[in-house]
Amino acid sequence: VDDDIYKHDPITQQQILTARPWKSDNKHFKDVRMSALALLKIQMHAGSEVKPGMVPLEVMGMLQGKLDGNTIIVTDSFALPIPAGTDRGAAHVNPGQEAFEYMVQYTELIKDVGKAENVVGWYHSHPGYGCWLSGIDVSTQRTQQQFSDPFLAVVVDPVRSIGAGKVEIGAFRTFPEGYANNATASEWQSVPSDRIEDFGVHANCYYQLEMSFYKSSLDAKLLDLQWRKYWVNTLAASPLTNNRDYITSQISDVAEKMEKAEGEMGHGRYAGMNLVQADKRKKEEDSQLSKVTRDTNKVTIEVLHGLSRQVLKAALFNAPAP
Amino acid sequence: ALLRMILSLCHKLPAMDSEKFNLSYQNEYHDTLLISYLGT
Amino acid sequence: QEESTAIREKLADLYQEEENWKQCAMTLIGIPLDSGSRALNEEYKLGHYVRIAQLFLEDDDHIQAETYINKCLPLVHSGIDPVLNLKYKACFARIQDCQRKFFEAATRYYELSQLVADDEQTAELALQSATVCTILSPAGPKRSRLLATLHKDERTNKLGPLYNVLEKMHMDRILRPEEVNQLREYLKPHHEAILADGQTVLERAVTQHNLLAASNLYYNITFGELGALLGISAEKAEQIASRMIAEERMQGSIDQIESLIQFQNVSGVMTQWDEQISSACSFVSRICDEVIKKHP
Repeated sequence: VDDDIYKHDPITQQQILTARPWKSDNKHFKDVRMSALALLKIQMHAGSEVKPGMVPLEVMGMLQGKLDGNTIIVTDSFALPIPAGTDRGAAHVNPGQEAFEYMVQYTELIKDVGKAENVVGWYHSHPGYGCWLSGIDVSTQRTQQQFSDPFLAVVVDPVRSIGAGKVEIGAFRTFPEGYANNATASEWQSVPSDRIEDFGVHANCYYQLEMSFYKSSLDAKLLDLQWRKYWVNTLAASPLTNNRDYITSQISDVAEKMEKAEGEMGHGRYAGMNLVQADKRKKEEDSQLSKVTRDTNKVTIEVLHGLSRQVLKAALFNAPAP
Repeated sequence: ALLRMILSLCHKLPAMDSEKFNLSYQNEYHDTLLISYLGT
Repeated sequence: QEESTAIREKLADLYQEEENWKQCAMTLIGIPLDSGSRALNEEYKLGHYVRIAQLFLEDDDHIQAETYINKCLPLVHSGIDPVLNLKYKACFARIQDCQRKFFEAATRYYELSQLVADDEQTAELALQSATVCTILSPAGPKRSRLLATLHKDERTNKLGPLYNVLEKMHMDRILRPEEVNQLREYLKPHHEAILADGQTVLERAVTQHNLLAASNLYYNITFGELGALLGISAEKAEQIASRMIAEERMQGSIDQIESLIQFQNVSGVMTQWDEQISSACSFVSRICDEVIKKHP
């Protein structure tokens, strides 16, 4: 709980905006602190387009907040109207003209109601395929960082949030075009095979920031009042049942990746190759297979989590009366 | 009144005890174990 | 032909003033539209056929009206006069209403109510017709969606008793006979027609709705009880239920030996389990609150 963070000092903010330290250091911003309110609104907005038996749709919105040294503080968020029929199938969601107009109007109107925080970024969802930036996302974010810095990109995965039992969310900033980022390989990500190209090609164009969350004492009180609803719904939830489509898509994705890995191994074995190449190929196959193995472990562990909840519930509520 | 409430709570348990439920539960259980077996 | 057409149109106007709809229509039908000598524009033809269809509708002859509204089909396109377009749509909706295609008629009436939104009175009339036809249309998923659309439309809550029935149907609640009787003032003669099974259109629609509402309330029920709940005999309840299941407008299975209907609760047994657990946990919470209240 942190109430001081809610105090807004426009002079300090203006000084930071004038100094623009991020211009000289591409990795100036290292942390993000997001309010519980913003997190809830983002998760609910993203989750609103995930309906059982229907293809989940991407959503998009803006972040409001302020700066504090190397930290971007996100205090609130607001959804953007994405016109129905917008191409939302690929790993990007393009705001229509309507969304931009809405954003401009919103940022003007909030000043009238005394909300002093500026827009400090945008968020969008990748339902079911993890938190990273696609090619389109990278170029959108780069443009924003060029003209509207400081600007943060947040990606949330509402489908995996249900599977993992916690909000799958990531915050990113891009490097300028041509910046040679000798990044350490980003930690392993389970990315569906139909998006792996998009993920691989751009992985070095951006970096991930550490995320932490805060809430006000009022938020804490309101969330406590929700405690009963929370624990009743948690005990009465069946992720295995609710997440059936997602688990199926994960299993079919693992199967596809295994086919690919097997194909490459088979191909390498029969085509004549010299020793050096064999060694290189061996490494490649291992990395292919090891990625598939990690994806499989992830799915298996999530599914076993779901099952263990069912077994606990059966033990708690179905055990014959003593 | 409190005791009556507690008594009616006891009547709510076990939460479900029908042939159909046991079948569905076992199905889900076996599906999950099969997935973990496949994963292994 | 020009003179003959002019005389006929004048005569038709006179018949219309006398409200002699049939004669008026017959007079207009005598005007040749497709003879080679006169080149008539499509809009004139469309207006002519729509007027004849309207006259037959006034004369409660929806079969003839349909004949002439079908002649309009090749003439209708986006560029026609908006007023004529509205008349055409209104005619079409009324014909479907008379043919007891209530779901299609309701959809068209609702579309009309949005097209004439600036003319409050006409819009209200179209909305009222849309609501009545939705209530009369066969219970099932399609009707539920239309009920939800009408219920969300803030104009409907000015429809008085009609809105009450609309809201209860949307909420899947059972309709009481007194609520159904309030509907009668909104019905047209053909809505009160007696069907082959001896029920009126309204009674059949209400019975089917109540049956669907009962399927949300009970996991299973005997036909005797169900008949008592619906105000019909056990046999009739079984007949209507079996037809709705066969038409996939209701999920369930019938055990004729036991004279029992088992409603197939779509949500499935695992979801019911979660609901049971949720209610048990909420109960624990309530008991804890009571204990804390008595022994702080």
